Amino acid sequence: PHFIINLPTSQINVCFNIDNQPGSILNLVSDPEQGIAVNGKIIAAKKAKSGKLNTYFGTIGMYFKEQNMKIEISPEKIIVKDAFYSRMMSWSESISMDQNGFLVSVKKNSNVTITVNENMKLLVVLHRAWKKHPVNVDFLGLYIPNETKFSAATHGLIGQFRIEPEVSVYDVRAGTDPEKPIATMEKNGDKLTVTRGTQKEYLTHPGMPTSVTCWFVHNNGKGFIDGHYKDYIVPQIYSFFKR
Amino acid sequence: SVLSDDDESEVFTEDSITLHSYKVESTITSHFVNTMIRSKVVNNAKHPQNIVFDIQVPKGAFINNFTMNVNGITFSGSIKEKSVARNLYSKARARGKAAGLMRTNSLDLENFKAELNVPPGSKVQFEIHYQEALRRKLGVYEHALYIQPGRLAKHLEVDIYITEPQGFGFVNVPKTITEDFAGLVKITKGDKKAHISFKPTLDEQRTCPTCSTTAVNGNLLVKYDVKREQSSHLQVFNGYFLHFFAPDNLPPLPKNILFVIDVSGSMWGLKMKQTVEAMKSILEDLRPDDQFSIVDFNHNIRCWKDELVYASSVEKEDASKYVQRIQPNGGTNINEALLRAIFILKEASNKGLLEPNSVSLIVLVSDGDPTVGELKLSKIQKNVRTNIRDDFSLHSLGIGFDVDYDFLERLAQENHGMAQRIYGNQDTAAQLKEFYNKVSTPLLKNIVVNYPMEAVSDVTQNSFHNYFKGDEIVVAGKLKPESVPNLMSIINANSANADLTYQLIEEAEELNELFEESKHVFPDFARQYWAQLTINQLLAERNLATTSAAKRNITQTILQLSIDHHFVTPFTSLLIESENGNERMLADSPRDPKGGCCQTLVVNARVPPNLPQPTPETGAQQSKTAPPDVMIPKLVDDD
Repeated sequence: PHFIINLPTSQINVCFNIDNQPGSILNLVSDPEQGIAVNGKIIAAKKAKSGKLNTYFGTIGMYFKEQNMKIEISPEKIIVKDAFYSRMMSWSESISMDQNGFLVSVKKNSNVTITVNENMKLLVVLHRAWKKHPVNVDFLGLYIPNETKFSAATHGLIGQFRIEPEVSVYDVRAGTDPEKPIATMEKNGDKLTVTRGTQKEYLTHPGMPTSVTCWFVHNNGKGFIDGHYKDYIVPQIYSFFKR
Repeated sequence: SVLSDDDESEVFTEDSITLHSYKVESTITSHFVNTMIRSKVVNNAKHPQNIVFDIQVPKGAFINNFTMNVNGITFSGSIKEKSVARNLYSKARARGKAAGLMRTNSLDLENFKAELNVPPGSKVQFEIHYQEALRRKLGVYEHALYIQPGRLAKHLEVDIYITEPQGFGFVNVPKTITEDFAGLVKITKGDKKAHISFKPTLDEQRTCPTCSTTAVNGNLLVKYDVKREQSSHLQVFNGYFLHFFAPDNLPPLPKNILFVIDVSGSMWGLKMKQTVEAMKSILEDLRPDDQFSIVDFNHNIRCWKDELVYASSVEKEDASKYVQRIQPNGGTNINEALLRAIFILKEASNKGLLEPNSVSLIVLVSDGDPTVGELKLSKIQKNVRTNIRDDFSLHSLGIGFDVDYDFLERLAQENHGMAQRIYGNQDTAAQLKEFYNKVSTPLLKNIVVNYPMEAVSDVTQNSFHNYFKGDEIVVAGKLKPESVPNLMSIINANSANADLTYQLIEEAEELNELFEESKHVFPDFARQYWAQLTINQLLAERNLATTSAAKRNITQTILQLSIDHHFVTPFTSLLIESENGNERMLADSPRDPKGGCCQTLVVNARVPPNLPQPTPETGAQQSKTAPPDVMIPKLVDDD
């Protein structure tokens, strides 16, 4: 999967890929104070393309400890579980479920929005591939608006950027690919080489990707993310990130 | 639909009447059935003979045409207001130009019989059309055809064409007239279209190789369901829309259920034994978060427990033992029993003992009229209506022949419930259990279906108390001519501890392509489906109307709809007349005053001596109808 981190103060987008084994689960957000965990399970394309096997998020799991709600979203179905009931919703119809300030809203074959008490919003976008496509598979995208209120203790591959890091990019120069200049990125005093690139973003126009220009961090976000990407592997779809 | 002599091969019969062909064709489009039965008969005898066209129509279906052709003279049908039709018919009768037509009730069918005295060498063709909206029950649509040609047919052909825009979940034919014919019933199934056909040769129809009698006599039953990828499906066609809502994958709502069981003397024997069997199984199926109790009544009212209890295994076992100990005797005090049940539910509710999103039901099982306490049925209805709360529902099950099913049905209708007749036989326990299964799993409550006001009109009932698993909510309406090409609907409902909102947008006329490429589609399905739903709802509303003015208004609306959509309803008759209007017949909708027993409604024969032999069931009623001149006006106009 690829990640795009929007840094409003620096006015830049930073992107990186995480390539991990299919079946492994990555922690994306872990807010121990509010009791919120968001994880993504990796799936692979049907086969390698140009020698590379692409990976994606096949399942997104969300756990809201306070409300005792668990949401599991896959390209096949959406399951919402509370202490007493388990509900299955389908991507083939638009439906919303309101339960004590907890709103799960499915937009037919497009996205699921989870709104908690109106100050927290998470969006999962469905990417459907052609069923008989030789390589591509259905996968999911997760969008977390900057306004979503996580606590200061929040971590995870995305959650750690709740507090915007000090980032500057300078010394833009030609790289091996003339289309993609390289530059030096300084993050909280550490320096790394980044490459100019574009990534697809589906939030603005669902179903129609918008190209986002970003500075790409190589080696699974090494130097930009806190620690090593393998630190973010968790055992269960509803697990919290542990340092 | 005219007579043809394309086949001269003979079928030798004792009475020299040849059934030239017998064709049955059902076209099912989006669960709406249009059935045609056509029979061509020749009197080969050298003397006049009575020829009978005798078919069975499922209850709930509306007959919408009947035509005859006698030696080239066509009799065609038209729907008229009852008294208008009767007057025209009377005039014909006065001139001796009226023929016999008979409609009678049996348990779940109506018999339709036309009888003609036919001169030697004459050919007659009968053709009847009826329409029926299939109701989904326990996840299945059932279409039954009653194939009874009565004699060997040179050409016998049964075709059922099904077109379902949602695609089929499954299609099967569990009954094939008799098991011997199973191999002759062919099923062709595609994604959205299916064809079931049955075309036995003359020899295949025979009861034995040398017999001249037919073995073709029984039901052809088709069961199917459509794919349920979406909870609801909107179909827009020819200016009408149909909205089918049947969500699944929802956790069941807890229920509070009161079983009110008639244990009067008349229940003694098989009925009680079967009721106990059913109750044992029903109790077993209660879920731990269900609350229940049992009220059993004869002239006295008894309760297993005075309050609702949770369905733990201990309580269920105790209740089961209680039911098994019941010895039926005494009278029937329905009024007190129902009031007690309502009291128990209200008490539990007032004390806050009912789960917030639970569904409260009373299931009444009775086999007879009240004989003790309040006897006036209207007073019992009023007592129940004034005491019951709007969020409770009352379901009625009438066992056997002596039960006043109309009364039980009214009780259920007035109180958001369903009614069902249970036939008192070896199968009673299974029938009771099947009914319980229908209401045992409530999935949603307070369902409201909305459409943009500017886009639709004449929408049928759009709010419902409960939705049970396996059932289907159907709403229909008209599209306003100036409406946008897309129709949107929003359904709000309460599920277990959550509120749900379903939103659906469907493109108008999306079905055109599917239907254009299908030869066997009933093009008026949406229009007629809407009309049947509306008429049935108006009939139920009419039962509940409190003023005669309101009743009159509803009657007038039903009458107009029946005429516009060509349905025989309780307020219309089908007048069948020859091209010059000289000869007439009349078909009315039979009433169901006492349930199961057969009742002759219109009996008139141009040649009365050869009326069919009365069966043990019909004999008593038929004898009451003689002489026809006296009885007919009273029976026909008894509204």
